[in-house]
Amino acid sequence: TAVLSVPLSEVSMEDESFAKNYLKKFFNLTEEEGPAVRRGISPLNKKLAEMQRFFGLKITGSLDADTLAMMKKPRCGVPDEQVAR
Amino acid sequence: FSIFGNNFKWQKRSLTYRIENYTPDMSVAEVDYSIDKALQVWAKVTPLKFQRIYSGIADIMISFVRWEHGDYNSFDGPGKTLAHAFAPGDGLGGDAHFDDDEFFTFRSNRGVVLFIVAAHEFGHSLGLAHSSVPGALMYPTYSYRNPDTFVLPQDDVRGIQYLYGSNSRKDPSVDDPKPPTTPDVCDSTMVLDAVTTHRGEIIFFKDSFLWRSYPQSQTPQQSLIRSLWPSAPVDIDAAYENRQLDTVFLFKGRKVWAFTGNQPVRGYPKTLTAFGLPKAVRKVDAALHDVNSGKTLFFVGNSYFSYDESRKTMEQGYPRLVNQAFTGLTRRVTAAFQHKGFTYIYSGPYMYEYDLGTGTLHRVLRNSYFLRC
Repeated sequence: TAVLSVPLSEVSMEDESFAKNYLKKFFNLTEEEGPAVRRGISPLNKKLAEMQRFFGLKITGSLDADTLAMMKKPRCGVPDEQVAR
Repeated sequence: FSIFGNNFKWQKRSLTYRIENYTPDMSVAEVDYSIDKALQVWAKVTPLKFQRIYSGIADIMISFVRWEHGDYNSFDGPGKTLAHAFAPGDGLGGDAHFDDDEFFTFRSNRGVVLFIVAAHEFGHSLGLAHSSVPGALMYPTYSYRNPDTFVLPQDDVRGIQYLYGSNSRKDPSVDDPKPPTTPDVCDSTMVLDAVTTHRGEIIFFKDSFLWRSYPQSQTPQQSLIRSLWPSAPVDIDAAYENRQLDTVFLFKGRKVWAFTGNQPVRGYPKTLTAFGLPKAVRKVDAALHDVNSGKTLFFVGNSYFSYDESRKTMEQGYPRLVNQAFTGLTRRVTAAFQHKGFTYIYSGPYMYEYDLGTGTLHRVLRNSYFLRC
């Protein structure tokens, strides 16, 4: 058998910045510091998972193609997470 | 459904609204009609009533604005955010703002239909937050719906009646159309409309919904057919993928739509005769593209046709009886697709696994076998 490594699609800086703004606006992503972040559970990953759960997407906690496609759909400007109101 | 909070609802039942300005995309009459119709969506199922005023402060102030417009909630140019509204309350409470960098339409899907966007925003004006149920009006993303046939989905009816109760004024003798519900894909009695492969995924169709299942996914991803293919029909009859053409064909009645990726193929929809089917055939029940032979089988009632994709002609000697070629298949075929060399034929709530080359029946499975319920 031959093991081939499949290159993961790179997420552009532009996409990442778009995703961060999206999560700030609709899922109350805040810039957090502290142990949780140091342990690698970044707020971004957490909020991505939260957004994926809300939209019924595969919960990966990472910015995959389906998640980015959902973020780019035309939508309502009211946040999806109530705290932001 | 979800709400902003128990005290984010109107205490009165008669609310006022005022249209402060207009979008140049539509006539004044079209905007007036769309806004009124959008409010009636909610009035119809609750004790709420809406009265239009032309000056002063209304409960729901409606305006078309761009970018920064005074509420610290800037719009963002064409696309992305279409509109927003505020939960019930004084001042900005209840107000709805529409991003005039969008192209609003009265009913065409060349832009975004104002009625649909407005009905969603007025849900917020009345106290509903976003729903995570695909197909609900309060689902956050926009998808085209025909305003002439729109019926408020069940999830939204439950939400607004949780806040305000039902419409006591309703005449019980008048039968309203039943609110559409989002089908439960794991309902073992559900009969799918169609199944097809699509670039390595398997797509299941039911009513206006589809579920996309791909090898790495735990649960299939549900969405509206029209959020993937805006110009596609709903309640389809059949679907199949021609991998060589990288095209998915959707069948409904005598028409056939074609999509490559999520783009419609020019020249479609075509009629069934373009696929070699006789004029007398008014619909197909299922379609199956055989990767090995390059033939596509069209199931119609208890018989099936075989279409040669490369020569674009119907094969001689068809139609044939289904139960002659497929042992054990006695009822109407409802969907069919091929996966990893096996052919799967749905009939009622069951799915039959065949070796198409020999016609051998391997297993009889439940409809939900691939849906990881």
